Amino acid sequence: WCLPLKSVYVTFPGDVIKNMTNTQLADEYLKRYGYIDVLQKSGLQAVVSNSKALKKLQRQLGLKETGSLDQTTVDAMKQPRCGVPDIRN
Amino acid sequence: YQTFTGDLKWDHNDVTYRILNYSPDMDASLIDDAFARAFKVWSEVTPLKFTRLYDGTADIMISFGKADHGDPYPFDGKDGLLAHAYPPGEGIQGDAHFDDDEYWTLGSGPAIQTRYGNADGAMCHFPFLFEGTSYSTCTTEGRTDGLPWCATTADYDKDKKYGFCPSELLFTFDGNSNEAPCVFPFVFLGQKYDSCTTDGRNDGYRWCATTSNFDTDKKYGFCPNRDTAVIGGNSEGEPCQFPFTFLGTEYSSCTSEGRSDGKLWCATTSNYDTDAKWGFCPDRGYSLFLVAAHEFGHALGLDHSNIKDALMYPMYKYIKDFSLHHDDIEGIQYLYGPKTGPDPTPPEPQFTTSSPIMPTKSTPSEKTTTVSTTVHVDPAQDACQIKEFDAITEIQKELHFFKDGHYWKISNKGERKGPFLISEKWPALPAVINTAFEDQLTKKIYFFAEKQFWVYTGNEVFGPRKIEKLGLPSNLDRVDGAVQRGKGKVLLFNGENFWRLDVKSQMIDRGYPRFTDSVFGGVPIDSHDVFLYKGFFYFCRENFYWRMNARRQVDRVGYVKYDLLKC
Repeated sequence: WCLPLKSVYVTFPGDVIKNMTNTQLADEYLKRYGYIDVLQKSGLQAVVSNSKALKKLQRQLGLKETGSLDQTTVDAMKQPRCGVPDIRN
Repeated sequence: YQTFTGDLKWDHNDVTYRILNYSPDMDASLIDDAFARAFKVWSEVTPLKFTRLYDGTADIMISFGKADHGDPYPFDGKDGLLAHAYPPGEGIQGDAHFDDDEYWTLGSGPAIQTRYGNADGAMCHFPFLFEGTSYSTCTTEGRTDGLPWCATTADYDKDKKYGFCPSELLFTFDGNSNEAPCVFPFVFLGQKYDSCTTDGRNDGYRWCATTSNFDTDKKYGFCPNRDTAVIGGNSEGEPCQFPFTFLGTEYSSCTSEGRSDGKLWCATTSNYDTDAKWGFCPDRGYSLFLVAAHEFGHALGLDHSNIKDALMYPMYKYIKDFSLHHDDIEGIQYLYGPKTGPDPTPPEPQFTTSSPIMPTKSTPSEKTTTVSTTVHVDPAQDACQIKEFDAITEIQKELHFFKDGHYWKISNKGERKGPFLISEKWPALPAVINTAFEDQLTKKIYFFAEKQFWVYTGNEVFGPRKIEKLGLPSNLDRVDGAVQRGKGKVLLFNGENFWRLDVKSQMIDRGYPRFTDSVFGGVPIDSHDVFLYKGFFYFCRENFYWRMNARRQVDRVGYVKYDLLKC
């Protein structure tokens, strides 16, 4: 009963939630909910290194303010939630 | 708590709302109730009052939609973003949208309200025992017509209590067919369909024809989701097919294999590898009540809170016994102030047997104030024996039945109370009244008897006055029924005719009377009572009622005694 799980991941047709990387998830989340001003022209990597935005998110969600994309923050981003932005740009 | 920039709020306390469409996940009455309770969360701590409109533009327009549903903020499929709402204002401001790729329940699994059977619309009880087998979903076992059913208690073998579960074979919703069931097969654009389809639509909602040929008859309705239906994926609404083959392995239950997010899914055909048809398995779902209460907070002017236990915290969390957090209360009262005054429904008088004091009729005058006295009434008088009531109307959310100086009340939960003495509560009134209605905006109660009418505001009475003063014809002998139409308009009925009263100006609008059957086709034109109850028009004759929905279609005929009086 200790056979290893086959972890073959399949892309299901019509599956709106794509298998994103944590960085992509964070990028989309920070923009969607107002932590990053969508007009900002910085590149993708800049988002993740933009600890200010992450700190703001962590404060709003009552998480430890590490300013980095730690697992707790990623898990929070995956929770079901309201679509109204947390911060109005 | 936070508010929106500029403290956006409504400039009036009587806020209106309208439900534009429904989700196939729950019965419409459960959805109505969830939204009403979600508004009540806020009205209980502020002076705000919420009135439901059935047409026209309301302050808060509520709708379900999927992905791109017409505003600049598309939804995102199952989970993730559940709903959103706009702060108070004109147009889309104040509106609330719910993602219909979510599985809407009451938060703890499928919320299945039964129809027909012998359980009076009770909810399914899962699991339940039937012929010794335990079922945790609706089943067609024991039937030949393929209609899914469930027990409404834990043990059907013992209690024999059951009802039918939502299915396209039992009814459809919205559309133009009056909840008629699907007809299979039906023809659409020349093609034959044996099941519901999303073809022809781009909003992903499943529909069917309610006759055998949509191309000629154009009759259709939306298919309710069965409790075993999958959510999302590319087969929304279809049931899981067990066993199914995935990557060469056979599965006879839902699995998370092949997914990195651990969500349970199943195939809706026997072979995923060849057909690739799938969807997520029903789970606990999201409580429409809790999500709605949060979104309505936005629609009233509250922004997100960073208090984890607050309702306005942006993340969803199921709470069984919900109550508002003080952060939410402080926020909403910052915008609208606390609830003022005593509860609008005064406590009921206590019955005593010591001294049966008959009420002294106050001398009618234009304006009187009444004082309640304690009287003795024979509680044994049985409303269920009454064949025809003088008047039936909804007052303060309770359906009232008037007869010969007495009245009974049916609470929202269907409990019958009474008899009470009319003269105890409304001493200026005669024993027999013809009709009554409560103005939805001012809460004033109008009573009509013969050629006279009275207006009660709490204990104060204005009248009697002649009905002619309202602009009704002098030869009109009585008003048989009244239906509130919103925006201060009330329809007054007498036999073949009806008039429209403008409550504010207390005058009949121009262009009336009109013929009842020209607008309300299919109902008797000699109804002895007409009233509005839970959004439906009721036309009564003898002990029957004809119920008409908002689209002016008679959707039910039944017994006043059993369906309304709950005998």
